[in-house]
Amino acid sequence: MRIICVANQKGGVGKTTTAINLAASLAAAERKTLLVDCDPQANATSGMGIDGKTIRAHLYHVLLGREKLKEVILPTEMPLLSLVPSAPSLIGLEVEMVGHPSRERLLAKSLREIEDLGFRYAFLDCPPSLGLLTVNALTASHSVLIPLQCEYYALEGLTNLLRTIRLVKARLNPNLELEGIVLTMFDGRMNLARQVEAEVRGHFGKKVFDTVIPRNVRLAEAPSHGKPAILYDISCAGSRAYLELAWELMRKHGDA
Amino acid sequence: MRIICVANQKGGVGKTTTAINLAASLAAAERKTLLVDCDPQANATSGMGIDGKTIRAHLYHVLLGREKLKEVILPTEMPLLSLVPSAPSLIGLEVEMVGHPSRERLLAKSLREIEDLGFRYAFLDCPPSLGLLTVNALTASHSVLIPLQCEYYALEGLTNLLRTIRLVKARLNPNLELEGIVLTMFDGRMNLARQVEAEVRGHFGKKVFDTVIPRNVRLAEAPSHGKPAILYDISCAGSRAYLELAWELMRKHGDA
Ligand SMILES: Nc1ncnc2c1ncn2[C@@H]1O[C@H](COP(=O)(O)OP(=O)(O)OP(=O)(O)O)[C@@H](O)[C@H]1O
Ligand SMILES: Nc1ncnc2c1ncn2[C@@H]1O[C@H](COP(=O)(O)OP(=O)(O)OP(=O)(O)O)[C@@H](O)[C@H]1O
Ligand SMILES: [Mg+2]
Ligand SMILES: [Mg+2]
Repeated sequence: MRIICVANQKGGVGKTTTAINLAASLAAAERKTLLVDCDPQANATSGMGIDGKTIRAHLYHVLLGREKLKEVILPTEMPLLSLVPSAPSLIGLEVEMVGHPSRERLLAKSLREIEDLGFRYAFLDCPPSLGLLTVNALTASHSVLIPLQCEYYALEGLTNLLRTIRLVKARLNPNLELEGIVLTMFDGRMNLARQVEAEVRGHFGKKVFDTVIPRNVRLAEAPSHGKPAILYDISCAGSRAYLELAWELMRKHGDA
Repeated sequence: MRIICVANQKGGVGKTTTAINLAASLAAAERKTLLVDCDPQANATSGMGIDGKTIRAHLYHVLLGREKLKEVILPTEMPLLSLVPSAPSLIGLEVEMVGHPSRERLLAKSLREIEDLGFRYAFLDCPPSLGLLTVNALTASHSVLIPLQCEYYALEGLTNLLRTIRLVKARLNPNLELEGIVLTMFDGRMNLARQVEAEVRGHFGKKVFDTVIPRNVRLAEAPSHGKPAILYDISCAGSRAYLELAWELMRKHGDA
C-alpha cells in the first residue's frame, strides 16, 4: 500500500478536492484505494456523501486507541474506494496527546495494521495547519502530494511546508519523499497564475506534475451532491484533469 | 477601541484579504486602525509589505510575556494603519501554553494595555483553525466578522464556527457579538454562489452585510506588491467593495 499525504498549511488550495478526486479516479481505474480524512472539518467525509451524525466511530477514536482502524473503514458509492471518516472532535487530539511518548506516530501505527486489506493506494487529507494531525500524516506516509494554488500567499507558504517535511523526514520518517506539486484552480487567463506556474516549474522542475487542475465550478458543485466530480459530471474539465492526474501518478510508479 | 476578530476555520475564504483591506479602508477614511496578525502563516504581515526576516519581535513574544504589545507595533505605508506582525514560531504557542491558567486570555490582556493609543478599530486576522490562537482572538474581541466564500464546504463549516463562538461567549467573553457575515469571492454568474447567498441571507437576514466582495484578481495580485488593494489599484472592483464595506461598518456603529 502506497500512502500519500495531501498537505499544505495554506487554506483553501484544493487539498480535499484533490484527495477525493484523485482517490476516486484511481478507484475508477480498478485500483483499490483508501481515503483517510485527517481534518476535523471532515470535508472529505461529507464530500463523499457521508452524514457525520450517522458515524459511530472515526479517526479520533482510532488515534486515541479506542477503536481499530479496520473497524471504522466505511464503503462509498464506488466499490474500490473506502473512507476513514473524521469529525470535529478530532480537534481535541493535539491537547490530549501532549506528553504522550509516540504522539506523532499514532497514525503510522494504525495504518500498518491494515497492510493486509489489499489497498494499492491510501490518501491522507490534511487540515490547513502544521500541527499534530499533519505531522502524524507526514510520519505515516511514503510521500507528500502538495496541491498549490497559483497565488502569492500559497507560493509564500511553500517554504515553511518544505521545511516541515524536511524536519519530519530527519526526525520521524526517513522514507518520506515529495510525490510532487499539483497546480490547482489554475486559470490561464490570469497573469498571476501564469507567473506562479513559471516560477514553480522553474524552481521544482520534474517535481511538478504535468497535469494542471483548471478552475472549474463543477468541482465546487460536486461536494454539495456528496459525490466525487467523476460521479457528478465525468465529462467536465475538472474530472478529466483528475483522471489524467491519476494516470500520471500510476505511470510514475510503474502501475499503468 | 472596537476589537473585531476576522475568523473562519475554513481555509482560503478571504480572512486575510478582508482584514487587510477593511483595515486599510478605515485608515483611508481617517480612522486610526490596528491590524493584528494572529496567524503563524503571517500573511497579513507579508501582505502589508513587511519582510519577516527584519522583524525583531512579534505577537508570539507578546503572548509569552517577553515583550509589551506597544513595543512590537509597526507603522505601515498608511499613516493611520499600524500592524502587529506574526511569524511561523507562533505555531508553538498551543503546546507551550498547555496548563497555563489563563491561556485563552493572553491576547485580551495585551490589547487592554494599548487602549490609550487612540486606535478606533483593531482587526485580528485568524488562522484556519479553531485552536488556541483563534480562541484567544475571540476572547479578546467585541465582535466577530465572518468572511464566507459562497461554496459548499464553507457553508457547512459555519455551524461549527457559530457553536465555537457561542462557547467562547458563554465561558470566556460574555460581550462577544456577531459583527456580521461578509460574502467573499462572489461570482454572480455561478448558480452555486447565488444559491449559497440566498440560503445565507434567508437564514441570517440583517446579520449579512449588504456589501458583497466580488471575485477580483487585483485582490490576489496586491499582496505580491506588499500593499492593500486600495494602494495597489483603488479603482478596481475589489477595492471599491472593501471601501463600501468600511462605510457600511462605520454607519452601523454610528461612526459615519
Ligand atoms: N479546481 C477547482 N475549481 C473550482 N473550485 C475548486 C477547485 N478545487 C477546489 N475548489 C473549491 O474551492 C474550495 C477550496 O477547496 P478545498 O476545500 O478542496 O481546499 P482545501 O485546501 O481542502 O481547504 P482547507 O484548507 O479548508 O482544508 C472548495 O469550495 C472547493 O469546492
Ligand atoms: N475577492 C477575491 N477575489 C479574488 N481573489 C481573492 C479574493 N479574496 C481573496 N483572494 C485570494 O484568494 C486566496 C485566499 O484568500 P486569503 O488568503 O485572504 O484567505 P484566508 O481565509 O485568509 O486563507 P487562510 O485560511 O489560509 O488564512 C489568496 O490568494 C487571496 O489573494
Ligand atoms: Mg480540506
Ligand atoms: Mg489568512
